[in-house]
Amino acid sequence: STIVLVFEAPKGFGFSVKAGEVVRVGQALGDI
Amino acid sequence: VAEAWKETPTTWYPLPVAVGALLLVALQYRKKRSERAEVDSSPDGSQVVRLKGPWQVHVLGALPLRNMSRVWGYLNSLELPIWIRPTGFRLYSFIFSADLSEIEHSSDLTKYVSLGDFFYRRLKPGSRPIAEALLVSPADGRILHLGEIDSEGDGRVEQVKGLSYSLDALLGVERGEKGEGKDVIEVPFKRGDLEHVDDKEFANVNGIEYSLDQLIGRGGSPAKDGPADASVEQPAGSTIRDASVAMEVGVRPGIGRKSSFSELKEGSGLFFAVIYLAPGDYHRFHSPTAWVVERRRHFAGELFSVSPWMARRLANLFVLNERVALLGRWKHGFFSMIPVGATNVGSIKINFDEALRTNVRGRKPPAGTFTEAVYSAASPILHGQPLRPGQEMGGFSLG
Repeated sequence: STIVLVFEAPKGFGFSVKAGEVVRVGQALGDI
Repeated sequence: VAEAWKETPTTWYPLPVAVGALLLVALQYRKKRSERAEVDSSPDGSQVVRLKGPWQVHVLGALPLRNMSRVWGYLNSLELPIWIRPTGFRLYSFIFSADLSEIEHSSDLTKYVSLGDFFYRRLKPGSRPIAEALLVSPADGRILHLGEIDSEGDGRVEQVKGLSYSLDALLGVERGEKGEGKDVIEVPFKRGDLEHVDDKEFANVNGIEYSLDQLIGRGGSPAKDGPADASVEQPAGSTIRDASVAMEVGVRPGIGRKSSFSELKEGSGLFFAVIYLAPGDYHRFHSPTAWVVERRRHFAGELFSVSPWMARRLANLFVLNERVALLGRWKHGFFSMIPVGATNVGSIKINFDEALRTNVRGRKPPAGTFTEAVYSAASPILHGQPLRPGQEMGGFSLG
């Protein structure tokens, strides 16, 4: 199964993870 | 009758089974072909989706994936003998590298009565600390793809490198004014189904005081360590009532409707992230931020596998599959989260929406059609179901 997030954010938003990375619930995905 | 029974000669001859099978395949193929169409905003603006990819994809597309998924779910709901459970679940964990040490009943696996129950397991409290970041991961899994959507462009999202799908097809497009071709029914929940959260308590997320105004996007950044924004008067101790879901019977997204995200704020962009949950992963999902879910759109689609192998071959995979698009807002504007089902996990559960039924038997509605529910009465102030970062929202279960 898959979860897709689509969201509006200020242009300064950046992801702190990369494609292919393993993530856990609650792990930081991105911030401004 | 006795005479006829005794005297009538019996003649044996082979039944043309192959002919029957070929006839069934031909009928199925004709049915599929009649449903197929390109993902284009065709002249009337409606979104329809075509199966595109190598021959393996078309073979899969000809299979009764939804029925297979339901049989799979039924078999996995059967209660297992107690003596087989520990060995069986350890074997499953070994094959799919699931970590048994962090699950709720790690000391006594016999508590899981079936594989379906084990699959929908909880983790031990505190197993997943919530980071203090604007956006956190809603699930355990692997990042399949992420980035910014060129919202000036044709609103297509890259599924993986080189394959993209239409965002309008993923989220559905807004429909006409209320009452146009749809019935709105209030479906009240039983009390106690939902966590009662005091607006005040809700506004205090991760130690950062959000005023409701900030939380739902009418204000600036969260007031760190400062008093909640007094400008948002809320009745003292007002609690969020049970969500009652106003069901809107879905209609085919129609002509010239605006996209769900068409008005972006000045200086804002549209971002996306795709997280793939492997069979051995923990399959409940949590809120990725503090946001308010205003509506959900259930697309009763196909149930292709969503493994990275498949995602690299089948274009439009995420707009073909059964999915539940949760649409709402956070303090920076539009926010949506779309759990997408797959062959083995055809059922998507949302804790605050008992009315939702996915992967149900019966004729699949035409591609692109969805059933919409609005969480209008969940909170009189927020006009939707409020969620805190890390709050459990639901999960995927087998079948």
